[in-house]
Amino acid sequence: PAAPIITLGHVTISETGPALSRSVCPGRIRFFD
Amino acid sequence: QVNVLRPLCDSPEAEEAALLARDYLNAQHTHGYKYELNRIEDIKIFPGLNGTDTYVLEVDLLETDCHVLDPTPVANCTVRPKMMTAVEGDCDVVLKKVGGVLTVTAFKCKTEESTEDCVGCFNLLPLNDTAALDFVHTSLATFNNNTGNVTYAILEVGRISSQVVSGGHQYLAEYVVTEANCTDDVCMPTSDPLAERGICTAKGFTRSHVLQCKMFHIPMVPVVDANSTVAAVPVSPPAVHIHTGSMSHKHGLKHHKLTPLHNPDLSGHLSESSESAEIVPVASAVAVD
Repeated sequence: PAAPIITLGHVTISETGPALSRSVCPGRIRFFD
Repeated sequence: QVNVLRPLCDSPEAEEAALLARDYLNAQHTHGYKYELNRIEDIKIFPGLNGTDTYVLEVDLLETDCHVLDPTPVANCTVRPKMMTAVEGDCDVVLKKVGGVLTVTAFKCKTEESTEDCVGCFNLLPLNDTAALDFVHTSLATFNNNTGNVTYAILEVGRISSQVVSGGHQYLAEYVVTEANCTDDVCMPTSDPLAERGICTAKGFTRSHVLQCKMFHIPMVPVVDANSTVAAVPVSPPAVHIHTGSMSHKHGLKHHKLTPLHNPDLSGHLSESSESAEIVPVASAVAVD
């Protein structure tokens, strides 16, 4: 219960849950890496 | 328990915040070049009371070829290619959204140049490189020989780089010129707010070079400070222009850096890691007549 809650779009997950949030950031590269 | 919203880094919400941050960071400068957004690294939104949200944004910015005095919108500027020694800015930016309006409240930036090896490429030189500055002044003389009765002086050297070629060191220099007041052989930049300015690019050798200058008028407004001293500053003057450490070209750095720190509210959302550890007080607002 003490774990922070991360809301991802319409999905609410625990920060200790699946690493789903890793796939949404960083965003696209506009020029070069 | 802390609730954190994590919108997609490429969501319209993140893009809106990132572009606002980009424009705000560019507006802090009267030196150097505009930066364009390359990537949104991360975004967190902390919902607050009364509908006030705090955005914490990490962005990667790249230096463009538009000087900050160039009126060209940054979206129309060209990002410098990597082989021309790209300069990158990594910034943490804190924004507040109140009543649907986003404003920047704090930021912290690190500016670095690309360190990739590139044989035969132009390499940035320190902005106080003696030989390169000789080239700059020689090319300015070439320019002044073709401007009729008007003489121009250097306001700022933005970039100087060199490339080793068969004839020796070829230079590529970019600098800002403004109309000058001359007495005998000494010319100083004029303080006339209506003076014409220009951004010049010179390439070649001291004995032979090509020069291109883009001239423009920057709207200037008079500013009166507490001592009634009148000075001219560009319209929409920078809210803050903090330089910490050895940042100016007098210290031999190779490029103009982004303002490293602006944290008037001592926001705890800025990350610990930074080149700028100290908190710098923000100058109070200047009255504009």
